[in-house]
Amino acid sequence: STSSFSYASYHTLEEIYSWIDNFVAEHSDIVSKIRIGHSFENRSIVVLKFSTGGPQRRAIWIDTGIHSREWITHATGIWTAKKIVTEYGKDRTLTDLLDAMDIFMEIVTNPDGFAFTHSMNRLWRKNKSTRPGIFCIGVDLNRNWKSGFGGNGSNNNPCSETYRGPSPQSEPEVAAIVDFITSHGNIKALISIHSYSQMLMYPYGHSSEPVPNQKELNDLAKDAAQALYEVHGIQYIYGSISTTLYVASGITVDWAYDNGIKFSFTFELRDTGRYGFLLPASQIIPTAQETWLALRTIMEHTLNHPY
Amino acid sequence: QMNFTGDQVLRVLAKNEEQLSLLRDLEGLKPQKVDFWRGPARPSLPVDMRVPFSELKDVKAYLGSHGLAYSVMIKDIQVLLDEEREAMAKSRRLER
Repeated sequence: STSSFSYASYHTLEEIYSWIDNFVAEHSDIVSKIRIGHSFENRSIVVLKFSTGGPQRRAIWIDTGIHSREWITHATGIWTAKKIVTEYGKDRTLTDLLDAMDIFMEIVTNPDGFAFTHSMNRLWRKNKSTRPGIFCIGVDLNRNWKSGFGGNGSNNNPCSETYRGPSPQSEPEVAAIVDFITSHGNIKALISIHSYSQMLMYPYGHSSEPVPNQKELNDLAKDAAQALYEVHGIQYIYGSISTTLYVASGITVDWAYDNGIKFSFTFELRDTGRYGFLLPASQIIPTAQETWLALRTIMEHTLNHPY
Repeated sequence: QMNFTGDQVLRVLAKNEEQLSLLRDLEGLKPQKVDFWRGPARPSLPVDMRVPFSELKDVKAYLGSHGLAYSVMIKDIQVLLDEEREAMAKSRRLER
């Protein structure tokens, strides 16, 4: 049962996967589990599907944990999944959304890396892929996408934390998402959640050129950041990735935008300079609560602005 | 489990592009030693980097010699990790 699960605590991969199974069993009318692939070390890559019916409906994609040491993102994803089922039928916006669209959530996007953070190195960021003749392990999964691959803000040195990998989508964790989203064909928003720095950003990362929908994305980011602020008074800055944070190539949201997903956003969750990746568990619920309002704002806009 | 006793996270505030460039040089000078939690991007953003205990003296000397102002964001990473592990264990007991 998920009733004894503490949403205010960090959990191992096994505990999260066990929670997912129980969660799906308890809410089988609205949630199902899809295995979209497997990791380099052959762990299952699992997606939760929230749906009230109908095939291939318009959908929203949310992923957390692509950088394995960013534990607050997995914890926020779990809380958010629970929030979706508890708010359906109560929250008008979410109910309208789920009556028309599906939500897909990938809570552990980098399972090998995440398991490694629990067993060997809490501060591991990349996946765990190895290649013959290469000493260093792992690829930065947020530099491995086929959009601006190999450009500035990524690294061709396998020992770098931002190593892009040998080729676009060479990593099974990335390829699984690409295959799933591409074959689905009706994903209208993609939100990739990272930590930390308190930012909400949209494409591009690989270029400082504004995207064609820059104004709409900026206005929406502003509204989402404001909704987030109103929960606990936490301020997020917002803007394009390249102008707000840094130039980064081969990243998730650039790929999403270039593949027709207009509402592509990435979060950097709490904090701004005290704990970094080691955010205490006591901040999981507040972080998730405020993130939810921002997510809800983006999801509502996606529902009301079909394209 | 890797031990991070004595490792620190330093927060550096670069004043200009030249200072950012000096921070980027650190990656080359200390390959795989300095782990940028927030990389050198622009002067308006702080740079956070995890420095192993064994490299602390060198890195702080490098920062000081180039006039790079810094503060200690996390004094001992292992202390936080121990607290985190204890909190998880406690929660696991309660869940059971």
